[in-house]
Amino acid sequence: LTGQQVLGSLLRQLHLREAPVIDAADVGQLVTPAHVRAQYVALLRCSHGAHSRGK
Amino acid sequence: RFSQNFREVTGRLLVSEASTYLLVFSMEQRLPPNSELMQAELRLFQEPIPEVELHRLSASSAPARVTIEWLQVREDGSNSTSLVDSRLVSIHESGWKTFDVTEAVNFWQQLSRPRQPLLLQVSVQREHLGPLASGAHRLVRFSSQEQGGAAHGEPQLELHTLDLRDYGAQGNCDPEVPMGEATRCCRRELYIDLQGMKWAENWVLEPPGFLAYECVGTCQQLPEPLSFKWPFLGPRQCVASEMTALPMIVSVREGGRLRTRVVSLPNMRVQTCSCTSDGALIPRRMKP
Repeated sequence: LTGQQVLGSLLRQLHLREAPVIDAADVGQLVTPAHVRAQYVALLRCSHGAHSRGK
Repeated sequence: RFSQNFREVTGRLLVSEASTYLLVFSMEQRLPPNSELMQAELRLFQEPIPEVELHRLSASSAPARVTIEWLQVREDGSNSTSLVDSRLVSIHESGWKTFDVTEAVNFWQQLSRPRQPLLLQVSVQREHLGPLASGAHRLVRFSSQEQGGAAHGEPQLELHTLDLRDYGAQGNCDPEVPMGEATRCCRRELYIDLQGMKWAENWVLEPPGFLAYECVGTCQQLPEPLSFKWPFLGPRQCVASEMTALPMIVSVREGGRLRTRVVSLPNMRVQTCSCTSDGALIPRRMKP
């Protein structure tokens, strides 16, 4: 797995053509809401339990 | 039939005739632990047609279709069947007929313990329908256990397995041992550092990086007689057999405002590495 493959998968999921360019100052003011964090943690837990089959 | 958007189409039952056999195989402890099922073959002995009937048949009698289904009896008493193999057999020829029932055994392995015996339903049907079709398929008979012993052709189930202690992967790689040409297939740590990647700057918020793992090393190849038996199988290779998704928190612009979003990228982390042949059957997941 390479960083470029992660980027490709991420862009497909978000329906984007290229990586967005975001200013560091804008992100500095951004607060991750609790429900977003909770969803992330739930998916993390889930991904440790459920495996998908590869080849 | 309850929808107003569709006209009801009535079907007509043309034919419903099949001779059916139910085969029951006690499977517990038949498959060695830590082994991979390569193939399961059902062998049925087709009995010769009685002389009297043979004279009545034309030489070009249509073949009969033999279908093998795996029968699952659920806890609530209901049952379901899954088609595993189907082939034509000549009505004139007698002898051993072989069917591939690997999928049935794979399904059986997914049952929760204690597992019921392996139930295989064999049905013989006429191949062609219509006024000219003959009922010759009824003459196809397979020997049963009651007729006594393997010598008389009782049904047989052949299980071909590989010992994974020799042919499988070894789990996680030992970080202390350097990789060499002879290193057996294993899962090696591979850290993807997202913080260090220019494209991820300022919008990939979580995680800063993750352990993706990779499958490295070699696998023991099948001995010559087996690769001759299964010529459709490619060489055994060390591949990722189970993967997990990677959740991420990203910041995206929506309507001119920055928002945080969770996405889940499929098949990003290797969970298990296995030795497998290109062309090998991928076990179908049994429906709940």
